[in-house]
Amino acid sequence: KIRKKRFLQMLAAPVRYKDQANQGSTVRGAFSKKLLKWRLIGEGYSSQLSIDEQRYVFKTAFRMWSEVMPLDFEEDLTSPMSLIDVKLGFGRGRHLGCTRSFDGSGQEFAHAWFLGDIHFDDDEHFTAPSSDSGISLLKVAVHEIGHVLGLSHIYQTGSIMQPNYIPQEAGFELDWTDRKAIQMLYGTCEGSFDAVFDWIWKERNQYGELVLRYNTYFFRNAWYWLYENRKNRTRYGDPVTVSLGWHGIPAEGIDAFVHVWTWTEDATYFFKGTQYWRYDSENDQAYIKDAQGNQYPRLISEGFPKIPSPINTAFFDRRDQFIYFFKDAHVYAFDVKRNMVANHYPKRIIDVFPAVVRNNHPFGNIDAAYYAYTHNSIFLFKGKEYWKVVSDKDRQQNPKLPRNGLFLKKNISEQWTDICNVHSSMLKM
Amino acid sequence: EKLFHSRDHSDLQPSPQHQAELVTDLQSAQQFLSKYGWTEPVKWEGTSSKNAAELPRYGDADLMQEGASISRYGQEFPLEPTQAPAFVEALRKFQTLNGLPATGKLDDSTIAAMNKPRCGVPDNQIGKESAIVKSNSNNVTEKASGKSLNTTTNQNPENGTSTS
Repeated sequence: KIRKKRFLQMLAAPVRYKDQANQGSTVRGAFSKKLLKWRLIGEGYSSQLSIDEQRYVFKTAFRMWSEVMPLDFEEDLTSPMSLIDVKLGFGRGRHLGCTRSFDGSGQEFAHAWFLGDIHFDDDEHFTAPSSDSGISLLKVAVHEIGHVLGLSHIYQTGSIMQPNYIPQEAGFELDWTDRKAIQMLYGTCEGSFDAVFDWIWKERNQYGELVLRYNTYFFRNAWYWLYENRKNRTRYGDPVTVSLGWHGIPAEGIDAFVHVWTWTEDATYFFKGTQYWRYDSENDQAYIKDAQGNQYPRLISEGFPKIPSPINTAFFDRRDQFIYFFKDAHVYAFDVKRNMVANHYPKRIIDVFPAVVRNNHPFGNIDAAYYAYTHNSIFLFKGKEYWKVVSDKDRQQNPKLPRNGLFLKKNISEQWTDICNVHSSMLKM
Repeated sequence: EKLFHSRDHSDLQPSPQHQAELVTDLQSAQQFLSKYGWTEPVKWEGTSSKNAAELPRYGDADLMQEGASISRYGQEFPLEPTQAPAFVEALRKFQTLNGLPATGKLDDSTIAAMNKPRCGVPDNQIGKESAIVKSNSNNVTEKASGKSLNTTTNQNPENGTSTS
């Protein structure tokens, strides 16, 4: 078993990175697999918490790392032990065949090995996250998992990898330092999206004035993230399953989201396949019927005549009040006032959204089209990259730019950071 | 059982027999510094039988350096000058990274820092970079005032900048 484990560890590809302080490079090992299996071993249960509590805490701890790095973790209760990547257990003094004894209550509370196992000193008073006293098992577990993944101690205020235990504050989360440290080893999260949009909502402020607010959402497969633009990260605890947050629309594989917003109309639509749904934000669910009594979902061909389906994506342009539907290499402009496709459409995407730099263009099969209020710009997403559309403001600064031109492509992960998958088993905690 | 009186066990008392030994003197401090890789990096392998073994043992005389002193019960005791530069250097490093004055003297605050609950993984291991964060920084500045070694720039977007 030891030989096998060492062999698997040898497969972990070392990652070279620039040591920015010294301009040298350091080889550091990391797991090369994308999915790691973990288990709380039967002979290593704590005497202080229920087994379910222990497993829940560890599941949460692994998930917290998974939310910021391109690695998934899965609790595996059935595979042979030799296939388990990380085994966790509690012990006192001499424990679990470990060469390092624990020292009793106080001082050391846990230890872990790079690419290996984690042991917790059961002489410590570990408590669940809901408790105000004792040592937070969650915080310790997150720290030790950091070692397993390849992190050393970090002497930085706020870092989970500080060597000393600091009592848990309310809402403990991974620090920005920790994110970057683990991403130095494993890279950042990347991937395509099905739909990206800003969801507008209204509320009254303290003066009774109606104010408009928005939240940014990224959809992929059966889950979604809320992106906190001011903090350059996703909401803690995301992704969430689509079905949990959005009721009455398909649970996965959304093609497009459109917010038609004019002086006379304010409607949000989800599209998938040949159908579409209108969403009722007040009741937080899809409408059952439209104003004419037609049941949702409706066929795209009925609600938007001459628009093909399925579509790749779409967005509503408030400047000309057209919905731009993208399919393959073409774009259809749909005039919502006249309820018909605009004259001279469909057109090639490259003609409506020309490349600013020659050949730097998605050409077709756009994944998502997104108007961002944060940036006052339209973005086209394809794969891991995006193109920003030339805005009116851009053209004021540089009149030579083509109208609706596409700037050079960039990585989505550079602009919207840390939008990371988690294992499907973690979508329901 | 571990003694408790509250319904939710929040006042759980550890058994006296299972209390960890604290750092109290030069020798235990030396062991602490060796154990966690401050004297020299530690080879940290779970399968190694040598790892937990013997730490280099110094006599008290070896640990003393001219000008060094130990603190017992709040007093400092000047020592006879002999050599243990490795120990003093390790102590200074530890003090610096823990936000203590880097005096090389084993005072009460240093002992208290050593006795804080901590992770069992050594701070400095063979083959691993030191425990100083160097990300997003061109320099790692050691501040003479004894403040913690930190990155000199903070690009944490959570600290203040907001978009319109």
